[in-house]
Amino acid sequence: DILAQFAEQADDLHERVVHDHGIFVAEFLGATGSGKTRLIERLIERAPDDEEIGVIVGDVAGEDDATRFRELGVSVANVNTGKECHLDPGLVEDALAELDLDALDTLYIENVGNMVCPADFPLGAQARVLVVSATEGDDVVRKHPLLFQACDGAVINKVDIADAVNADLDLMESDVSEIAPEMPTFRTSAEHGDGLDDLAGYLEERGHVHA
Amino acid sequence: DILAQFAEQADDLHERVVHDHGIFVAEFLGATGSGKTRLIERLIERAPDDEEIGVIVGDVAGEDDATRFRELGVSVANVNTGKECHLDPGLVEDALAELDLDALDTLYIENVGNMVCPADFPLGAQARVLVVSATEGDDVVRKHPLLFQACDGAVINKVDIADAVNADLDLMESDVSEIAPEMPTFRTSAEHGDGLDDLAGYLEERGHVHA
Ligand SMILES: Nc1nc2c(ncn2[C@@H]2O[C@H](COP(=O)(O)OP(=O)(O)OP(=O)(O)O)[C@@H](O)[C@H]2O)c(=O)[nH]1
Ligand SMILES: Nc1nc2c(ncn2[C@@H]2O[C@H](COP(=O)(O)OP(=O)(O)OP(=O)(O)O)[C@@H](O)[C@H]2O)c(=O)[nH]1
Ligand SMILES: [Mg+2]
Ligand SMILES: [Mg+2]
Ligand SMILES: [Zn+2]
Ligand SMILES: [Zn+2]
Repeated sequence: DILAQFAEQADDLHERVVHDHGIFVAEFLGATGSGKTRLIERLIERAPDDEEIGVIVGDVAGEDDATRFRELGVSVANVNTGKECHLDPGLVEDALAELDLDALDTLYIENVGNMVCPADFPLGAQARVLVVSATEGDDVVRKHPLLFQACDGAVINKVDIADAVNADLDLMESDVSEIAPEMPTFRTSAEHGDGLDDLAGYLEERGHVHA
Repeated sequence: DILAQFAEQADDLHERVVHDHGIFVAEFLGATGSGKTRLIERLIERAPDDEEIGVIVGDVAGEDDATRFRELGVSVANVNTGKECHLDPGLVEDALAELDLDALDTLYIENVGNMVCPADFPLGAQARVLVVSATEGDDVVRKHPLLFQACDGAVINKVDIADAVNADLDLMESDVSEIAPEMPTFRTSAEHGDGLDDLAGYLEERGHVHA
């Protein structure tokens, strides 16, 4: 059973990275172009100077996101997933070899833009943050129940242009609480930096949930 | 070899639907919320009254898109794909059983929102139209080369709000011609009805490519 095997490998990753090395790990996943990279860029920008950050980014092809992260001075491992439609613990394990785990305080993992496949492949993070943008339409939550249920926090990004597609943010938020009652929702504009305080606070909380 | 099996099944579908029944078939695929449904709605609205249209729509869950199409008076087969991250010829075959192929002139197939998995699963259409929206960011084309190469025409939708994410439409278009030199690109605003004439003209052309 390959899902079980991967789940076990994710647990090992978690044990190793979070517990042995004391690194905070957050995974960002969600729709193509929803703003995952922009949000991580924002979190990196506001981090204290002494916080050592690493990023593992998965993309079908190219180095576009990896390049953006490198420009911010953090260590980056780029993973080209090709036909594989999601990161898996094996790819993450290989990517970790490119990072200095003794040096890192924080590790962000950005999954491939995909609202279906990543649900079943946890990567060992302390927080799975699902990012959708208002511009995908306000039905995106109820159209993807399993993925919302598989994640810890939901971000509705690009709220600054929600009106351009008549997206009802309250509806999206109530859809989240209906599908995943325990799941907090954060409204952000990664472009304008809005909503980042609450999101950062939530991640901090997730980091302390088990020490 | 399951891909080969599906490819053969897609050819059979093509033979049956396009050649035996003389139905024009176009598949719309692309990113989550890029505007596939809105574009098909627009094409339905502008069709002559005597054009009998059917739609097969795949979504992870729910009937949201199917309901929208039914409100326009066309026959609809809804396919919930669940954990399957793309429509496949088997699902399309089952869906066809819900439609009256003797009555139809046109069949639109809307795939699940996904920029990775559908590439390898042609469904027997005469035109595979890949829809991305400017709001996903102008790097979306070069980040998904295989999918662009697997499709026939590219649509860059939501051009009315491209500025809101600083999307360079010329760049996107040149990326398409670099990755898939024969592939035409159409700029549309499904919301405002812009660019639909050219898209409809292209589909008409694809319908006559082989009669
Ligand atoms: N207006 C607006 N644009 C945004 C916001 N967040 C991101 N964008 C823009 O949306 C586009 C996509 O943002 P990215 O951060 O690259 O999205 P992503 O989820 O990392 O994309 P992939 O990794 O390719 O799936 C870029 O053009 C961003 O500038 C936002 O809050 N508001
Ligand atoms: N401003 C603007 N909004 C658009 C445009 N096209 C679609 N939208 C909006 O974008 C959202 C998504 O449109 P849909 O047609 O549902 O997109 P889709 O690709 O069918 O979505 P999925 O089937 O869920 O993947 C809706 O809120 C639409 O009203 C456009 O050209 N401009
Ligand atoms: Mg990204
Ligand atoms: Mg749709
Ligand atoms: Zn997949
Ligand atoms: Zn043919």
